[in-house]
Amino acid sequence: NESFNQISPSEFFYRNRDLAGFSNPTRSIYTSVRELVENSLDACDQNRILPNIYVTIQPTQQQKSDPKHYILTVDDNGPGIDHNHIPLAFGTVLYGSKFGLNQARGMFGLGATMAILYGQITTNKPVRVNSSIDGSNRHEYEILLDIQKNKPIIIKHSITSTKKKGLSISICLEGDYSKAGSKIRDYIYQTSLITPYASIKFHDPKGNKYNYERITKFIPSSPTIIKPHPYGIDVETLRRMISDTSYKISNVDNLMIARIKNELKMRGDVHNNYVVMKQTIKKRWPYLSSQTKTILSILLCLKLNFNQLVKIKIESIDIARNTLTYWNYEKSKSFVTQLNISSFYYKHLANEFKGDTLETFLTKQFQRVGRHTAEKFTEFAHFRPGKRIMLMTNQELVHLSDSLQKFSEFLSPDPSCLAPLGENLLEKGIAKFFNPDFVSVVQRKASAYSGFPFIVEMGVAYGGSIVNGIKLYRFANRIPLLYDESSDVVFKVINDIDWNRYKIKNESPLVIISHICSTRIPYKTVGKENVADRNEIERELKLALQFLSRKLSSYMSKKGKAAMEKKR
Amino acid sequence: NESFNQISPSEFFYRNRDLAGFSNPTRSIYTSVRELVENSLDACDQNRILPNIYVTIQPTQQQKSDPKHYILTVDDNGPGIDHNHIPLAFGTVLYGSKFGLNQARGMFGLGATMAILYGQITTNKPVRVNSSIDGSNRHEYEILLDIQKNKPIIIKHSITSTKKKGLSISICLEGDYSKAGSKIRDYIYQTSLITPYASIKFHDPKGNKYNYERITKFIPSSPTIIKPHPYGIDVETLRRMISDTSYKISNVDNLMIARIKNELKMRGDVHNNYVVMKQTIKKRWPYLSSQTKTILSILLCLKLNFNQLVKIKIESIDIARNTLTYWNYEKSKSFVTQLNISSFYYKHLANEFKGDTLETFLTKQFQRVGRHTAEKFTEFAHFRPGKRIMLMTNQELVHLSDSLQKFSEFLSPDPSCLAPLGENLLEKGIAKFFNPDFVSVVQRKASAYSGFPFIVEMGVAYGGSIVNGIKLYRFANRIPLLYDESSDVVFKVINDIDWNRYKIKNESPLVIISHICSTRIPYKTVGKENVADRNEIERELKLALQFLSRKLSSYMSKKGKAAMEKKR
Ligand SMILES: Nc1ncnc2c1ncn2[C@@H]1O[C@H](COP(=O)(O)OP(=O)(O)OP(=O)(O)O)[C@@H](O)[C@H]1O
Ligand SMILES: Nc1ncnc2c1ncn2[C@@H]1O[C@H](COP(=O)(O)OP(=O)(O)OP(=O)(O)O)[C@@H](O)[C@H]1O
Ligand SMILES: [Mg+2]
Ligand SMILES: [Mg+2]
Repeated sequence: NESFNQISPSEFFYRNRDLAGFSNPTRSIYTSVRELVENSLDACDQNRILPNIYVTIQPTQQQKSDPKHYILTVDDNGPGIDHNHIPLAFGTVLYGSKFGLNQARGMFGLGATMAILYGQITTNKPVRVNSSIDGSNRHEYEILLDIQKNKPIIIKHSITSTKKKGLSISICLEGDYSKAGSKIRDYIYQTSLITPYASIKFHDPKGNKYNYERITKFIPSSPTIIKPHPYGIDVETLRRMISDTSYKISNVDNLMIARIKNELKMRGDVHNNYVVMKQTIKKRWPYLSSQTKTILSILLCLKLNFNQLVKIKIESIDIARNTLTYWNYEKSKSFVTQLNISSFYYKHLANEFKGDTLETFLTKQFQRVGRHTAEKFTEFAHFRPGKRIMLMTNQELVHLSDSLQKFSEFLSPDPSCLAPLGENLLEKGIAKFFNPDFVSVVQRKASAYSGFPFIVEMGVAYGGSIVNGIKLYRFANRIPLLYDESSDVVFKVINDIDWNRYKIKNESPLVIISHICSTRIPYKTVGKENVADRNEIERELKLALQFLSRKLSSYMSKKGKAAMEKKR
Repeated sequence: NESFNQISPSEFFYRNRDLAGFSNPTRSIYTSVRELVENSLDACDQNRILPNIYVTIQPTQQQKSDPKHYILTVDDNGPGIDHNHIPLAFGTVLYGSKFGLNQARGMFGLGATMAILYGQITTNKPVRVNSSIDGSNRHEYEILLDIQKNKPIIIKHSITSTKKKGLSISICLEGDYSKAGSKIRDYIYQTSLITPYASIKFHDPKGNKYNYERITKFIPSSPTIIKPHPYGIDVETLRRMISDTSYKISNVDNLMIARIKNELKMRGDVHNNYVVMKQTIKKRWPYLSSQTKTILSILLCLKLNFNQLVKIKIESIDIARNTLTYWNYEKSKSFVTQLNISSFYYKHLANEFKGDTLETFLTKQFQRVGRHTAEKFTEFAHFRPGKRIMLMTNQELVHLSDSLQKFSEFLSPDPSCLAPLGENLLEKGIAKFFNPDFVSVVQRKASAYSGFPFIVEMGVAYGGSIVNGIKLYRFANRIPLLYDESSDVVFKVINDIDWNRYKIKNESPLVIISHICSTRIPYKTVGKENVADRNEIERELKLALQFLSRKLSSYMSKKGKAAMEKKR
């Protein structure tokens, strides 16, 4: 009596666009600027190109009042996108190139698509995407979204000639610039501060032109892709890692049989005599390749000859239960055979299929785990040394995941997959921007949550040109976060501090800056405006803030003493 | 050089489970309780069953310290789920029965699946679902999720006998009850307050049993499914409504040809003479059914005979461009033919395919739009009367959507699709719960945003047993919202009030209760903890709060005068 339905991800985000930051024309035009600028910066960063980004917002009808239709265009000098990928990249939700393990601003595969979707449902106009990957051919697309099916509809596609590489995307959407304007200008200004090697131009609807030139030509090295950190890895991730390392059974065909016979130096049809074949295999065993050994072991365990072997397909070998599952092509069904565990050939198979030892698995799969650490961990987790990962029961897998969380002697993560600002740049930037009497910054060592490395950087500034009132500036992966401050983990940490101890009141001229960078920021919302209170991140923020508040405290007491001196 | 990938929706929510409220063991066990209890209440509401819900949280190992594994079980006396739907309902993300247009707590099709996913990745145990829809057979399932493919893996399925209908679901997951316990108890208590006809039992890990008996047997009538309201309908929704009403071209087969010949009273093969057939059709035209008229019009416009007509499939008719597109089965490709617009039969086709007039469309598709309102609107939007909806250009469609937003004379929505508490129940509940000196409640008239009707109800209570400090209780569709208060639209509205004017200070004993019900609540997060600031909802909240603060203000001044009097 209930009618069940499945909806596509684009249909889900169309119905629930509030989740992605598209609740009203003010927020939507802001979020659209963000999504497009962040895509351009990511693309340039990944290819070590100094970014030149040009943002324009032009009303379609000058004299109407807000909210009304605007054309938002973001143009970059990045690598562009290969034209074969353009319709899917922009016309499909949950499709992108940033699902890997390195630091990037984008991570969901839907930012640009959502901006395009919002434009389409408010103005019914297709998006215009122009891209050149070689600086001579430029592919020009007009694309509409099939929202129910989550796929693009190509309205137009033409090729023109050009002299510059890069991507330009133009969306017609309903916005309220009178309300969103100051937030958009803040966003662009703060982005240029946190990305000092980027040049950003902004041409607003009123005709104003803002030009934020780069102040350095030094591009930080693009974050490398790296193995995950063992701390906090959950069971699902472990299972996938183990199955990725598991031995893949190749399909046996006549070509492979020919090769095997060659290795066995078998002549003619002698292989059809089971006893003779077994003797030949035994005699030549030390000289056989490992793939041949595996296939011959299967052959002998199943007591088949070559003609029979090509008629089946080995599906899986379960060492824990000593069974082999194969698909019989002629009978079109699967069979499960119990194997003789005392056979030499079964033992050989078991060795192939039981996978690496736990120590080898740890050193291969995770960053910064050497033999010594792996052995210490195996002992800590009460696994016997040499435990095979393919033989782990479900319960042992959960215990492994729990132990990875509790073991305290893993080295802190390799920070080369991250791109923090660095204390020097952070301090210089704060001094230049706020002109304070006091600045202190700190960069914490790399840490991890759920296998994802992260670094926390923080700064405080007091007095000088700073206006009264404690103000917080939050950044994540070099993106300024301007909304939903009060449900962000940084705000929570700041509120937990008893500022009176440091002689700081609500109206003190204090500025706090935080920057979290990670291979994956745990945002609370698809609109990427606030960070969730993951315990490990909260802890690092607390420690950074405690360090800075002690520095601030000693400055305040010196300042207090100096004022006392003056009075005398 | 970039490698693009598509990920499934379950993979997306696995990677980004912070979005759904599963960031840490404390929040996750709370969110899991919520998702399951809300499913049970929805199921009972929809079938007008007085809900008996039994929640148990039991640790798997008593003596360990938090966070640790718990078994969370929620058992209800609802209608159960047909066993064919169970694996998909719980094993697939974006699959559910609540995508329609009526008020329900659930709306995303992923709540229960996310709780199961979190359990699986922290404990590797399958979920246990037992369901009986007839009170005699009970289907028992153990299900694991294939997270990458977004589908269920059935581990076990058996049928036992039972005497009671309903669903029971049991998840083993890692939680932190020491931190989440008070929030979970608050949630259950507040749910029982806002759902006075539900009985909820809760058996907690420490062995405590909480029993919230129903205080009324009166179930509010289950909200009906209703047409959308015209206010705020976007272009995508309009397009889908129009294509749903568009004339569907039926496939012509021999059976249909036989029927047509019958209507034409044609004998033998006379139809193969085009001239004779045309005369016959003209003579019998007034007596033909409308489907026959349409097919014959196509036949004559394309100048085909019946034998040729069955070999093609009509794909679409574009009246704006006077073309007909058909698929030729023999040649396996599409053809587009220009039609003779002066032909009588073309005019007949155009009439069929140009769709309803705008006025008819409005009265058919939307609630509470009668002929008179539809004509007023058509004039307001500057469409000529009798404008055909299938002939609208893109620009006209956008203009229609804009005008639907600006027209102020639509009747307010039909509230029968909503289930508010009502002022009486709200006032009684507040009086009973807070025992205040002063209570005032208000229920605003139904309003709409983006076509979704909603009702705002609010209450304020002062003094009596209320402790010092302004406290806010938020509800949406009868769900208590206990997290992320400060990024909720209700909080924003309350903060915008200058409470000093009403002699209210930060430490005054004041309680504010808000309840928003809608066929779709615009949550900011998949975890359903805070509501987005949609302009229309914000406005209704403001007006409700202004009304209540005036009531409060006159109480405060009377109270002040009485205090003055006392002093003399
Ligand atoms: N300016 C650009 N230059 C080059 N590639 C781009 C550009 N903009 C988008 N892309 C490509 O299109 C893909 C989809 O972009 P989209 O914004 O929808 O998702 P995303 O950036 O991967 O993730 P997120 O939703 O977090 O933004 C990106 O992954 C990237 O590969
Ligand atoms: N206790 C129950 N009794 C009857 N049907 C249920 C029960 N729990 C879940 N269902 C069915 O399973 C479907 C999926 O539930 P799920 O919680 O994943 O999504 P939802 O409730 O539709 O939306 P949301 O994600 O917002 O909770 C529901 O739509 C409902 O049809
Ligand atoms: Mg992006
Ligand atoms: Mg649900």
